[in-house]
Amino acid sequence: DPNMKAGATSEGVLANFFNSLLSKKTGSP
Amino acid sequence: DVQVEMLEKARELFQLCDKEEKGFITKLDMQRLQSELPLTPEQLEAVFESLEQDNNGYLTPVEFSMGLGKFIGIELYQ
Repeated sequence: DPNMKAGATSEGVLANFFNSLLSKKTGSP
Repeated sequence: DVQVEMLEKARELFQLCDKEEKGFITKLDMQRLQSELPLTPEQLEAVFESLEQDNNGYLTPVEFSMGLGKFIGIELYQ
């Protein structure tokens, strides 16, 4: 069920994604 | 203005994903980030799918910004 998969995404993975991007951005001059 | 700052940040992050500056992000672009981010290809795909609004296979700057806004808790593009 693709909907279940999308639901399992949840905020944890999104948070991980955005936090990683943000730290990558600030990590480089 | 927090919203302007937010959009500026979203634009910068979008560019990190859209390395070829196409103006949109594909699932493939997203999966390529696995070498730079501590996420699995499955997780990156899940992120793509949760950010994408119209299921056309492209993630636009607007969709990306809305996703970031939702994550931070700021309403963008009402």
